[in-house]
Amino acid sequence: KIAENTINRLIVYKKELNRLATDGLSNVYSHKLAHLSGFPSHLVRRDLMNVGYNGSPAHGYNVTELEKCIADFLCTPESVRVILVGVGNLGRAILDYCQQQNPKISIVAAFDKDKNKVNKVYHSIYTFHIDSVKNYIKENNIDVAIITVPAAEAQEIASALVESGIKGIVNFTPVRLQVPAEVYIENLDMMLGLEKVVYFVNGD
Amino acid sequence: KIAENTINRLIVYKKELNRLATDGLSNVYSHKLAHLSGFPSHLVRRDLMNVGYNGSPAHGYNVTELEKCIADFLCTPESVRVILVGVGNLGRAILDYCQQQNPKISIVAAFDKDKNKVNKVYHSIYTFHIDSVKNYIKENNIDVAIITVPAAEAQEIASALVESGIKGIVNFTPVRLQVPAEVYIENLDMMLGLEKVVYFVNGD
Ligand SMILES: NC(=O)c1ccc[n+]([C@@H]2O[C@H](COP(=O)([O-])OP(=O)(O)OC[C@H]3O[C@@H](n4cnc5c(N)ncnc54)[C@H](O)[C@@H]3O)[C@@H](O)[C@H]2O)c1
Ligand SMILES: NC(=O)c1ccc[n+]([C@@H]2O[C@H](COP(=O)([O-])OP(=O)(O)OC[C@H]3O[C@@H](n4cnc5c(N)ncnc54)[C@H](O)[C@@H]3O)[C@@H](O)[C@H]2O)c1
Repeated sequence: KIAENTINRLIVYKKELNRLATDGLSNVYSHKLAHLSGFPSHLVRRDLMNVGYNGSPAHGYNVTELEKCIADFLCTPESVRVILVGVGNLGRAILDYCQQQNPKISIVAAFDKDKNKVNKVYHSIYTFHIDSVKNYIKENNIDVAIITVPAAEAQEIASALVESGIKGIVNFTPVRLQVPAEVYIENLDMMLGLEKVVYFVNGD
Repeated sequence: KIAENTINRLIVYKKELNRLATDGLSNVYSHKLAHLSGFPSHLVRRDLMNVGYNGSPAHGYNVTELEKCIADFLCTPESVRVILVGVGNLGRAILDYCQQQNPKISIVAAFDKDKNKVNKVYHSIYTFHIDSVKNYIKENNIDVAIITVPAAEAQEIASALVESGIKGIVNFTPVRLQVPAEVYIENLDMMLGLEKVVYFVNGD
């Protein structure tokens, strides 16, 4: 089993390589990739050796080959379908953003309990009533969900999703979700990034 | 200078300790803090020694004392004032969330170019027209800004903020901002978290 932090880093390298490719660069040295991704170069070199890709001292790494090598290593399936629960301010910003960022992972349906939102389409994604989420997950073999409901609703929603077969959750609520050990939870909190900026701006 | 990753971890420990205190726990062992924060326990123990705090084998660490020790080490000023630029879906979700999460860091003003949003109040924060942002930064000694404008506007906004004296930016746009070396940029991308969940759900 690979450490979570290693997977974190590989995903960040892949994103930076993708950007370099869009900017038209064909080669990159490990110290440049280290600078762009914010990790030390010795770790970058070690990680890339782990995925079985070696650069050359003369040219560095080939950008598109390395990106493909990491994508293969991560074996992201060709197309992953995700659902989102809670079509509020944050939910709608995510629906818009996901469409533009990663063609392999797409949000295919959204769910809400507010009658004014149900049956509406936001950023070309249809909003179902939350009562139909269990059937939707089972009928469409959905494994991953994003939760952007208010904190008070989070645990109840998470339990309903896990009961229906969800195996991974991106949790934006400030609640620590109680789920069985085999369900993977990723908690995202933008305040942590803000606190980091405050720390470095005030000087250490 | 302390490594960025160490600061990252300390901020996460502080947040988890704060939650434990709210749940009424008075002591915690390093392996428990490791489990909650997602870092290996040897790293937790090393980090806590670096901030000069030792637990005892019998009782572990005192939760409130340790939280205070980390906060002192990070020397977060008593109150930090931040501005937000781009009061769209994501901006509004952030305005609401920040108010609830961290009393020491507060968003004091928001800026937008949309006439329908200017002079309005969202989550008790007033929205100014973007043309007045430079004066506002200088007159109020603001160091940190959050950017949630569309990608096409991001670089122009970042340059205007840095010219007026901003020293740190939380960047939500997918653009790599070109700013002088002494300006600290934190790029936040929720797709990275989603990709991580997809990886672990598909099994490594
Ligand atoms: N992690 C972060 O950095 C971060 C940032 C901003 C907001 N948040 C969190 O994200 C969540 C959403 O924030 P927001 O500003 O978009 O809130 P919002 O009130 O605008 O949206 C919440 C949505 O959830 C829906 N909802 C409520 N109960 C539901 C249920 N049982 N089933 C289905 N839908 C339900 C509501 O109808 C609404 O559309 C909150 O928990 C907030 O704390 C987190
Ligand atoms: N990093 C992430 O994980 C993530 C997630 C969601 C959205 N985003 C990004 O966040 C940004 C905002 O997304 P959104 O869904 O809230 O978009 P939105 O269109 O709802 O909001 C953008 C706001 O910026 C304002 N604006 C535009 N130009 C401006 C200027 N020059 N000065 C001041 N204000 C200006 C608009 O009037 C609008 O209110 C986008 O860049 C999007 O790609 C990032």
